[in-house]
Amino acid sequence: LIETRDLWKTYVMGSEEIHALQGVSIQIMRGEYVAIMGPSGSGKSTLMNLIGCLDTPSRGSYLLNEKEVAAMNDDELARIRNQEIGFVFQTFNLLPRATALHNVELPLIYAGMPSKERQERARQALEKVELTSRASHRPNELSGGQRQRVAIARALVNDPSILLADEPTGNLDSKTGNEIMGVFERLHAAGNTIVLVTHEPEIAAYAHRSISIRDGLVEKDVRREAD
Amino acid sequence: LIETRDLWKTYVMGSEEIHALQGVSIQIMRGEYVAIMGPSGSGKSTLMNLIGCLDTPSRGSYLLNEKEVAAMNDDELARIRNQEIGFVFQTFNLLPRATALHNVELPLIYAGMPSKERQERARQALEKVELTSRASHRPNELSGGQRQRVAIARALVNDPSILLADEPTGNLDSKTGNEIMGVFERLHAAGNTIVLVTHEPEIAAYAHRSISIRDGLVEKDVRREAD
Ligand SMILES: Nc1ncnc2c1ncn2[C@@H]1O[C@H](COP(=O)(O)OP(=O)(O)OP(=O)(O)O)[C@@H](O)[C@H]1O
Ligand SMILES: Nc1ncnc2c1ncn2[C@@H]1O[C@H](COP(=O)(O)OP(=O)(O)OP(=O)(O)O)[C@@H](O)[C@H]1O
Ligand SMILES: [Mg+2]
Ligand SMILES: [Mg+2]
Repeated sequence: LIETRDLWKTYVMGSEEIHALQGVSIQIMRGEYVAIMGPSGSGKSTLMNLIGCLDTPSRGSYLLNEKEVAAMNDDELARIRNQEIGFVFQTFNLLPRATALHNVELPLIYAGMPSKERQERARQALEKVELTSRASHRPNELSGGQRQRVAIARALVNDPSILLADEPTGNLDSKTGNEIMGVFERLHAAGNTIVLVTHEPEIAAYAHRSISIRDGLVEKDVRREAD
Repeated sequence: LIETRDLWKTYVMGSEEIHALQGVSIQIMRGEYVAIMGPSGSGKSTLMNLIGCLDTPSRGSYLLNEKEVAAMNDDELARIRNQEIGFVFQTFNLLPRATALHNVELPLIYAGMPSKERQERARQALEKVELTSRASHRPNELSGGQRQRVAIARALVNDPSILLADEPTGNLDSKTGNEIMGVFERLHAAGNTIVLVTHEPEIAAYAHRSISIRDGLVEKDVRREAD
């Protein structure tokens, strides 16, 4: 499903080169539940942005469903980002002037869904993250963790086959965090693929496999015994 | 030092009233180290913004150094915010077009420090959070946790007597998070006051007292035995 081969991402700043990824080769099969861990600045978000087709690598290749992403045209990429992948950003990336409901509706607007069905689906997604009472609030009228949950609802609303979540519980207390992990578990149990960046071991424990990144390289890749 | 009496914060949205705080009365003495915990949306950031003189209550009173904050004029409030209080925002609040170094210098610019000394102090603050190699990066050229650490350096640069940190380790791996807690410990050991919002019990364990907030009210207030 997801295969990267010697993936590099280099940022050039003046005379300095920063290698955020220095040759990452990983394979993730359909239906896997993978946690990505590692120190701050080690390259986790960079890797997630590449897997999510939100950025292009400097070197190396990335195959999604056995197709080279670099060879896809914009329409194909947009279709994959909208229909197949749900992305929870580390910094939420909500539209500041839109309500929580409208933010969650966005992927369905791009998918061309009629407005009545769209609103109903968006309300259901907000209910899953327990934010029904905040549907009409704009992001600056929500708490930090509530914004994060709106970003999670938006990533789930289009029933993605691949969920990419970058630190989805960073601003949540453990009870709310566990409720969100319960929502992810149901998505995974339905046969979908989940890749989750986290720095919290108790959140990584929900995954079946844990990849550790350090300085832009894969340091460890451990599957948990089936329990 | 910090005393709130029956503090309320109410947001009016159309016909709806949201009581983010419903009568909070707490006392924090100089030199204490307090953790504030509670579910997402319970009112922690609202309370921190009031204690940090960044917002005004709807009802009740707030005394800082035994002076009623509501009776202070703008100059006095600005002096307190700049000289006495260091604030780490849950959402970092960095200037997007300024480098990490310039963001950390900001409180010193307001304090009127000459530029050579200012740059030196800002570099020292960045060194404390291990970001010397990223001083020339703008926020969008930094990882999530690196941005958080720039926000921490900016809050510490003016040697505040009160540090208010809202979820300072939400985006940090445990090793980096513990290093930041080490920096806070040194600030506290020098006799300063620390108030820390966190949802991570291992971070709250650094504090000597833990206040739990639920639905805008104080639910629990526990001091750890001196150890
Ligand atoms: N400007 C606003 N207008 C309306 N409601 C608001 C506004 N700001 C905050 N709220 C509401 O007030 C409540 C408390 O918000 P606050 O940010 O203090 O929570 P919190 O405890 O910091 O949560 P978190 O742990 O998720 O950061 C939330 O339910 C939120 O929806
Ligand atoms: N646009 C950019 N220009 C220059 N350097 C960048 C840019 N974006 C990221 N970096 C650098 O690349 C490295 C990896 O960043 P990345 O965001 O992937 O880290 P991360 O593992 O997600 O960290 P965190 O856990 O703190 O979120 C960091 O050291 C960062 O400073
Ligand atoms: Mg990141
Ligand atoms: Mg908050």
